[in-house]
Formats: sequence, structure tokens, C-alpha cells
Amino acid sequence: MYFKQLELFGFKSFAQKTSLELEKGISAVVGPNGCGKSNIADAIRWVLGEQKMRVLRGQNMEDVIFNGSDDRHPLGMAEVTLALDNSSGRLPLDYSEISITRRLFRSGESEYYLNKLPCRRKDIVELFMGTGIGADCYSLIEQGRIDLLLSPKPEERRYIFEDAA
Amino acid sequence: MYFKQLELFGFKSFAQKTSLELEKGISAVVGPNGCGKSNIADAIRWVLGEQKMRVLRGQNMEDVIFNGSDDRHPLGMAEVTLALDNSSGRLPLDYSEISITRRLFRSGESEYYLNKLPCRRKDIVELFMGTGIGADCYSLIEQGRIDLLLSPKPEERRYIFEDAA
Amino acid sequence: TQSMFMEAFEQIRSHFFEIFRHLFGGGRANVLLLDPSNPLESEIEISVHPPGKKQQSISLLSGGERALTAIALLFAIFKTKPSPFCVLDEVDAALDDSNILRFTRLVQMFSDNVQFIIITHNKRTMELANVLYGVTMEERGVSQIVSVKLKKSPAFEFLEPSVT
Amino acid sequence: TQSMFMEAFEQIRSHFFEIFRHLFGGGRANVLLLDPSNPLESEIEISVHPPGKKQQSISLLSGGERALTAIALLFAIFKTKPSPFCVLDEVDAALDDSNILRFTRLVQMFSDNVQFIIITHNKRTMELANVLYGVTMEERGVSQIVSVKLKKSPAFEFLEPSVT
Ligand SMILES: Nc1ncnc2c1ncn2[C@@H]1O[C@H](COP(=O)(O)OP(=O)(O)OP(=O)(O)O)[C@@H](O)[C@H]1O
Ligand SMILES: Nc1ncnc2c1ncn2[C@@H]1O[C@H](COP(=O)(O)OP(=O)(O)OP(=O)(O)O)[C@@H](O)[C@H]1O
Ligand SMILES: [Mg+2]
Ligand SMILES: [Mg+2]
Repeated sequence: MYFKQLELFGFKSFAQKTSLELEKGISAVVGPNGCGKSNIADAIRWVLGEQKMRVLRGQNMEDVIFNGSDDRHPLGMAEVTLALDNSSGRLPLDYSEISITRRLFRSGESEYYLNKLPCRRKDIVELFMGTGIGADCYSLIEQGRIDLLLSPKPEERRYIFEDAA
Repeated sequence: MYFKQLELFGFKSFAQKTSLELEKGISAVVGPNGCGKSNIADAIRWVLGEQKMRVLRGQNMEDVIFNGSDDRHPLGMAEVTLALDNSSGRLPLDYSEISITRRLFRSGESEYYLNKLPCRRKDIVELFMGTGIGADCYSLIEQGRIDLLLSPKPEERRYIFEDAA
Repeated sequence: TQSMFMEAFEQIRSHFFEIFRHLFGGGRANVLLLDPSNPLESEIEISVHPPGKKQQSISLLSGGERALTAIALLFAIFKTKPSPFCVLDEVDAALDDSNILRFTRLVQMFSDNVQFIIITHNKRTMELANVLYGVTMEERGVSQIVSVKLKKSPAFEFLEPSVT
Repeated sequence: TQSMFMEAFEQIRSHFFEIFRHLFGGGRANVLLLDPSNPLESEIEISVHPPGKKQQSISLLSGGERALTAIALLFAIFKTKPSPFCVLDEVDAALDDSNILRFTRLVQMFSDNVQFIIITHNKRTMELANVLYGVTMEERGVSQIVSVKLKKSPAFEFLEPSVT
């Protein structure tokens, strides 16, 4: 199973619809400070269902919606779509291609889609359960937080060991 | 006022008596991971009177004493001496050269010296009070902790603003 | 299910030992449950013995040694329970040149079965990649991405020298 | 001495604004006491507006932007209450090449009156130094230091071009 494409529109600094064609193997994301690299990692977490704003470095849910720049007005919605190849059948859904979309409006309303059909956040989270994938797992290491893996506190690493078990 | 020399003996990874001749202006400390650079910063804090083991990355006081390697036995004492030029009269002591020494023995006993004469830790701390120098001040930024300056909590940055006031 | 957890934990522990030795060129590392009778709630203690040095609590390790130890633990978890992808955001920030090299070799070993997305400022780490996504803000405050394919597929790269 | 504190705080705030603009090439930054009636106990809020972007809480800033903002605040404190020395341990770890350059220029501006001891892995930062202390562990677990003088005194360096 692998990611084929990530599309961001209105998510954090991605005011314009932007698409990453993803490949197997190793990809590197590079660029100067503050240009949006970690925002891409945030987008992946977010579309997989992340709810903790602290992890997304925000204070309120709407902090992920593009809030304007010198030359642009804030947008009214953030949208991220992740397309995956599921030919290995790893995800318990009878499709070889799966796409998940998450939208958030300034009103606070959220929408989720699985292969373009509306669904609940719960459906997306359950799809990935037990696969080691998902927002709250060891496959996504946040900037500056690799050290937390060494923390003695069970809460800090709980999900890792539980997930792995 | 400036540092003229730092001498380490038995402090953390400095099993052998080691001396840094320090100069005015900008000095860089370089070397591979784990070779002892941050230990030098720790030595400066420690000789200035640092008591918080967490700041020195240890758990007990004796964690700063060289505890052995494949080819060497642990040492029984850690000693750091800092020599300063005080011709500017910045420190309230009538000497143009000041040297402070701190020793710790495995027994837990500590010794402090000011210009080679025994003194109390209190004397060293009071010497630097109000100068912006001292273990607990904004002149020593620990590895990975520059971020703390941005913390909203007053305790995190308290000493900075108090010191500066 | 406590026994499933204990079994996974044992596997992680043994992989951690092995990968640590691989990254540090020797030494030992261990991860212990402080309360084995209650594994899911127990605190975990990591003890590390870099080659040539004495065993110490990980708090005394340097910034780079801690990062490398955490990387060893992360990959030990991957080996126990493989994930199809992994997003790493500047985990190489504290590593010196020779440790970056060891880190890149480790990533390469796992890359047949794991899709890595690595955010980095380091040139050596970038050299690992098949594809580079350059993120820019030509218009201030607005991100854009330019992608550059660096390599042909790994299989081809293996054959290439013989083509010459 | 609440008024002494307030006076120092005002100076820090104005220096912070100025140094932030210098490091970021524009924008605004402010530091506020949330409870001005009780300055010594009050929480402090830092708000930052990088050039071209919108004002946001500092939590949304990138790793490098946060490091640069913290450096601006640190030097603002130095400007308000100078200290004769400053030990910086890898504060440049999160900075990209162009921000490292800005950081080095800032250090240079302060180096007439401040003795800097900078621990770093970055080649550009090393170039600032008059003296380099190379720390090694030829014998594993035991640190040694080799010092290398890189430059003549700053005064001579200033005259040198005219000697040619
Ligand atoms: N909702 C939003 N609207 C507009 N811009 C945003 C929003 N949220 C975050 N940003 C901007 O995104 C930038 C941070 O991006 P990001 O963290 O991805 O940087 P980065 O490329 O990882 O940099 P670094 O190398 O320093 O880690 C910040 O400047 C921030 O102002
Ligand atoms: N009491 C002690 N006795 C012997 N060795 C010690 C002692 N305390 C710490 N060390 C060793 O010192 C080393 C850490 O040194 P230090 O933190 O100075 O590294 P560093 O040069 O700053 O590296 P990095 O670039 O990774 O930050 C560790 O390997 C640790 O084992
Ligand atoms: Mg980042
Ligand atoms: Mg260090």
C-alpha cells in the first residue's frame, strides 16, 4: 500500500490548490524556513483524522484554514485529499484505489469523504485501525519531537506500543 | 570582563585535566556527536553554582563526576576552574583577575574556592548577582531549549526578565 | 491482550538492541517495562551503553546520541510492526555528518517496504531521495511545490553500471 | 521595583521589535504582559507577524521561524541589559542557510562587547569565530580539546585590505 497523491487547498499556507504526486521509495521535502514543509506533514495527519490542535500547532480548529497574507484574503475552507493505492488489500475496503478527503469550513462544519462519498470521521479512522497508519501513530514523527520516543512516561509512547501490539 | 580560561578535570567526559584558553570575541566549539561540547557548557554553569541536576542532564549530583569508560575507572572527584579578567571592575571584588573553582567528591562533599581560598557556594553566587551572569540566567542557552524563551509561562522566563530588570 | 503486547515488546527490544548496535557501531541498548505485571500502564525505561562508554541513563547522552537512539527505537518498532509509510520531519537536525550517513543507510535498508517522506535541510539526506519536493513561497505567505525526479527506479540504478 | 521591571520590559519590547525586523527583513513582533498590574507574576504573550504573512500565534510558526524569533528576543534582552558573555549551544540547528547568515551577522554586531562561545555543527557559524575549539574523543569516552586560532585580532583584520 502506498500514497499516490496528496492535494491541499486552503490548508494552512497552501492558499492555492496544490498537488503532490507521490512515489514509492524515498521522497525528500525541502525548502527554506517557514515555506510550508511541516504544513504538508500536518495535512497528512489532518486528513487521517487528527483532532488534537496542539499536534497541528494551532489553538482552534479553524487555525488550519488559510488565514490570508499581504495580498490575499483568508479563505473560507480548508480541504485535503489523500489518494492511496490499495492493491495489496491492506485496507479493509474492496477497492484498489482509495481516496480520503477532509474539509473544514470557518463555520466549524466538517465534511469527510471516502472515494468521493460522504462519510463520518469515524469511518476514516476505523479504516486505518490496526494498520499502524493513522494520525495518532508512530509513522509520523513531528519536527523537534523525535526525543519524545525516549520519554519514560507511558502516555507519551503509549500509542506506539499499543499500535505495535 | 571576560573569561580567560576554563579548566576541567574529572567533569563528565573530561577524565583528563583539560584547559581552554579563552579569548575575547567569538569562539566556536565544534566536534562530532557525543564528544563533549555541551559538557563544556555544563561545566561553565556548574562552576557558576548551578544546582539543578535536570539542567545538567543528570539525576544525582555525582552524575557530573567522570564515571569511567572501557579503559578507565571512574574518578573520585570532579573539578572545574574558571578564570576571569575583571579589570573593568564589573565584579564587586577588588581584583583584576578572579578565579572560581568548584569540586565535588563521590562522598557528596563539595568545595568552592575564590582566588584559591575556600569559600561557600553562596559567595560565588553573590559575586555574580545582578550582573546578568550566573548559572540561572539568559547568557547560557542550553541545547534544544532556545524555544523556551517563547514560552508563555512566567516561570520559564521569569529569571530572564527579573535578571534584566 | 497482555500477552500479545508482551510478545511485541520482546520483539521491539531485540530489534532495538540490534539496530542500536548498527547505528552506533557497537555498544548495547535495552528497553524495560518497569512494571511487567501491568504492561499497558507501566513506565518504560531505556538504558543505553554507547561503545567505549559506560552505561548511563539516557539523560546524560548528547543531543545527537539521543536523536540516534530514538531513531533506533522507531525503526525497531517498524521492524516489529511494519507500516507502509513513514513521515519524518527533520529528525536529522541534531546529527553530525557521519551519523547522518548511518541514518541514511538505515532508511535505505527499510525503503523497499516503506514509503518514506523525509523533510530535511540536509544535503546528504536529500541524496537518498528518488523525488525531491521543493516547497517555496514566491508569493509571500503562499506555499507552492515544485517536484524534481532524481533517480530512475532502484532496479534500473542497480543495472546501470553494467550498461557502461 | 515594579516600575524598574516595567521600564526594562518596555526597552526589551522595543529592541525585540527592531531586532525581529532586522532578522526577518520586515514584519512586526511584540511581547505583552497579560497582567500589567502584576508584572512579576504575569504570563507573557508573544505575537509575531512575519513579513508578508498574517499575524498569528507563535505556535503556528515553523521550527526555524520560532528559533529566529527566540534569538531576536534573547538579543533584545542583551541590548537592554548587556552581559559580558554568552554561551549558545546549537541554537542554529533549525535555521536554513540564509537565516544562518542573518544570525551570524547579528552575533557579529554584538561581539564587540560580548564574549560569545558558540557550540555548533554549522560551517557558516564556525566562520565567525576567532578561535575554534575542536572537541574529540580519540580515546572512547574521554574528551580532549584542540584549539585553533582562525583570525588575527579584529583591528588588524580591518586594516589588512589597505596593506595590499
Ligand atoms: N492557517 C494558516 N494560514 C496561513 N499561513 C499559515 C497558516 N498556518 C500556518 N501558516 C504559516 O505556515 C508557516 C509555517 O510553515 P511550516 O511549519 O510548514 O514551515 P517549514 O517549511 O516546516 O519550515 P522550517 O524549516 O522552519 O521547519 C508559518 O509561517 C505560518 O505563518
Ligand atoms: N559523568 C560522566 N562520565 C563519563 N561520561 C559522561 C558523563 N556524563 C556525560 N558523559 C558522556 O558525555 C557524552 C555527551 O557529551 P556532550 O553532551 O557534551 O556531547 P556533544 O558534543 O554536545 O554532542 P552533540 O553534538 O550530539 O550535542 C555522552 O556520551 C555521555 O555518555
Ligand atoms: Mg518545519
Ligand atoms: Mg550537545
